[in-house]
Amino acid sequence: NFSIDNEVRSSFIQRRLRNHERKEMQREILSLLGLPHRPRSIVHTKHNAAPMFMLDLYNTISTDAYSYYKPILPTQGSAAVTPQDSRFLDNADMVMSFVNLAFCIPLIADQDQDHLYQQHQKEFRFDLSRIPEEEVVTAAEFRIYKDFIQESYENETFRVSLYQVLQEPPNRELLLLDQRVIWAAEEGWLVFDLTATSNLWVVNPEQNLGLHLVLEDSHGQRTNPRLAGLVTGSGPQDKQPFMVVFFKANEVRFRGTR
Amino acid sequence: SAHGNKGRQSNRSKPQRTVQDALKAAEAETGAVKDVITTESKGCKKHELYVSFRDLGWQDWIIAPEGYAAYYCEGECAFPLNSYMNATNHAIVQTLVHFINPETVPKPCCAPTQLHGISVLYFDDSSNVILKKYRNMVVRACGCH
Repeated sequence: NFSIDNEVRSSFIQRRLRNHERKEMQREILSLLGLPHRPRSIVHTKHNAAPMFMLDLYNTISTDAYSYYKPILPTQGSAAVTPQDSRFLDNADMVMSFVNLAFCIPLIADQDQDHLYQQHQKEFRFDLSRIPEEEVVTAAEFRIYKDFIQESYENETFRVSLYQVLQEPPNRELLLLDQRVIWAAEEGWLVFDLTATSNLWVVNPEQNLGLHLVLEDSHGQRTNPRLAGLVTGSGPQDKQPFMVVFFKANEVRFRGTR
Repeated sequence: SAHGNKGRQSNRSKPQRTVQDALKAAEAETGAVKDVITTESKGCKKHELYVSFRDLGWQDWIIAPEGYAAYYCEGECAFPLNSYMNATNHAIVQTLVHFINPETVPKPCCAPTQLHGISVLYFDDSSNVILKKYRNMVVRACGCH
């Protein structure tokens, strides 16, 4: 797995590695990356919204401080990196994107499937439980795509409200995090700040009951987010909602003894 | 100085001369100058070692980069060390002391003097994507320590 330049006179690595040596070498490199093993299930695609956005972040670093790395994949149409993201990135040691788990919750047979589907379209859940202890959240964002909709009037507006779920039904309790007005003709990523909420979820994982999105038309009537062009789960893969969190290590990282 | 306070005080007026004398004697005894000529090409240098994530079969979960040039340092740190621009001041002293007492004092080591970071983008077990900056992963320069 290694190639060395022609000038090298030493011969310690210029031979074919035996199987167990190759495994040892892989373990060493995994250790460098701070991973106990490679991911167990690999069912992901690099063309989902989150990986594409992360690749944009990677390319931002690569063309900046680490200029000897060239961009790898074309990332047109991905969740564009904003100047604010670049600032967060400068200050971060690690960035993580989280997939929306609410859409993956299996439907229960005796419940009304349409109702559940509608419900899941407005609910978003992210598992922040696997964050290493030494990492501190410096910024977090929820990103959702707003598609152009032809059916609406040009100057029609909608109000999008994002809530943190404090208590689940039947005594549902919600905390308003952000609210904004969008035009029907608008197209692109809506970014909501989730820094405070993420910090709370990291410290108290039991309080992570997800996010709830409410869409109202210009008359204050609640409506399906899809009518305003919001991609909430059933849309194209490269426009799926996701969460991104920026971390800073609060102590020097030591590799564990093996 | 290996001679304690008394010796240091007595040599304070011409300390350089004492070291030079010791080196001249060492050269004469060991033929060190001849040795420099033969070891020059084996001097402490940076060599490329490419770690290929592609060849490791990890491209399904490491999104970027495909691999990275890690580099490593190899070569001798031999007298006269100050001809190597990357030798630290202390490495030069270490060489001198090694000359005086080769049995017990080791030579300086050829090691990285400047390191660089890389960033790696990969999937975790839950299909989340992680972008991590790793410090001190790539050797930028080697020198004698």
